[in-house]
Amino acid sequence: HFPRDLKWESTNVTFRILNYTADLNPKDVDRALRNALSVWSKVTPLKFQRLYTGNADIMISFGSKEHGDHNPFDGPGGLLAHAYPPGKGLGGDTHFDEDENWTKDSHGNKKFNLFFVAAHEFGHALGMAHSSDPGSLMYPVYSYAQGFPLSVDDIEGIQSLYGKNPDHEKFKPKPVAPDKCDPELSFDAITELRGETIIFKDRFYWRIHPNMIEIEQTLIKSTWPDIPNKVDAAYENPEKDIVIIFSGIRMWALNGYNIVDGFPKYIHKLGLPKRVRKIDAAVNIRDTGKTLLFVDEEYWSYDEQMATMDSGYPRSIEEDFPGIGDEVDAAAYHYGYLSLYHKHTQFEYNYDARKVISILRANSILNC
Amino acid sequence: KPLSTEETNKVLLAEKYLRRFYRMPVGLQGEGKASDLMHQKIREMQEFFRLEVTGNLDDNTVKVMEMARCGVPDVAEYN
Repeated sequence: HFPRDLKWESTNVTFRILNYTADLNPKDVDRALRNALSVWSKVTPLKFQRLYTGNADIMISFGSKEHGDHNPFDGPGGLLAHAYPPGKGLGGDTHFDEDENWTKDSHGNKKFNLFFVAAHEFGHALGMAHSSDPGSLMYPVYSYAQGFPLSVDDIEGIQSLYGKNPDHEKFKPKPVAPDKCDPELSFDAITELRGETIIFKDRFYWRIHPNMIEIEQTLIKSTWPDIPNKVDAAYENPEKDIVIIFSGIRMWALNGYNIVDGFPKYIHKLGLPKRVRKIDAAVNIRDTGKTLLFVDEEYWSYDEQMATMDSGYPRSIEEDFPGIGDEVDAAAYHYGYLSLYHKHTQFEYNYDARKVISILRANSILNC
Repeated sequence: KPLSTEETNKVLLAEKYLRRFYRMPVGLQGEGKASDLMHQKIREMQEFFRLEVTGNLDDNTVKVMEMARCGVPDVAEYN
C-alpha cells in the first residue's frame, strides 16, 4: 500500500473516460477499462459507476509527454502509464501514454495490452503500491498473461483495504512465484540455450548464465507471449541452433529467443503416436545426435539427423535407466552425464555405464 | 580512465531511473557522496526486484531498468 494506507472512503467509486487512444476502437477501450475495474470489484465490495460529465474519482485519459500533471511520459516504450492513489483532485486519476501502441490482445513487439496496464493502474488508483512479487499484477514491469490477473499477493493487498466481496464466488488467484529454494521444488522442463540453462516451472522460468552469479526468474509470457504458460518439456539441438519447447500436443522452435516461423507444430509430426498427448521431458544426447522423449513410464528416441523416430521404441524407463524410478519430469545432458529430474530429486546418471552416480535435491542447480 | 559511451549511457539511464522511481535527489551532493548515494539507491532497487544486491550497475540490473513499466515509484510516497 501507499504510505498511510490511502483508500476511498466509500465503496462506490466513480470513473470517467476523458478521451480515447487512436490505436483502438472506443468500444474496445471502454470494454478494456470496464474489465480492468471489474478485476478489482470481483474481490472487494467496491462498485464502479461511470460518469460522462463532471468530476469523477478516477479520471481516465490518454496523453503524451507533458500531459498536464507535471509528470511527463517519455515517448514509445519506457513509461506506459501512471495513476495516483486515492485522494481529492488528481487522486485516483489514471493516465496512459498515448505514444504507446495499445492493443486488445497479446501480439506484437512493443505493443501493450490496455486491459492489463489499466488493471495495474487501477490498483494504484484504489490504493495499491508496487509489489515485488514478479507474478503479481502490481509488479511494476509490464508483462502479458492470460486468465484472471490477480495473484494471492494482489488479493490480500486490496482486501486488507476494502474487505472481501460478499456477493461473488471465489476467484482462483494466480499462485505466487515458485521459490527456488523450496526443498519440495520440482521442475517442469530444463533446456540449454546457447550456453545458458533455462528451467521452466509453472508460469515462470529461471535463467542460469555461466558468467552471472545471480539467477533470473521471469514470466514465460514476458519473453514469449505466444508460448503457453505451462511448458512440459524442452531441449536444445545445438547442431541446428534451435530449442524445442513442448506444451501439450504442440511444440515451438526457438532460435535464440525468437520463435521460428512455421511453429507451433503438432508433436505427432515427430513420429509419436496420436495417443501421446504430452511429453514429460526431452533431452538431446549430443554424442549420438539422438533426442530422448520421456512420456509417462516410457521413452522414445528421435534421430535428429534423419528426422525420424528410431525403431524399437517406446522402451521402459525403469528398465533402461535403473535406479531412477519410472517417470521423469525434466532432463539435461552434459559431457556424458544425464541429469534426470523427478519431483524434488535430481539423479546424475552416467549414460554410458547406465548407472546412477549421485542423487541431489532438484534445486541444487539453483544454488540452493 | 574516462567512461566509454556505453557505460556513460548506462549511468545516465540509471540516474534517471533512480531519480524517478527511488527518489534519488537531482544534482551532486558533494564529491564522493553522489556516488555513494547512487550505489545505495541501486541496492534498494536490486532488493526490490530480487536481484543480487551488489550496488553496482550490472547487466541484469540495467536490463530491468530498460524494461517497459508503470510510472509510479516503487518505494516512495507519490507526490
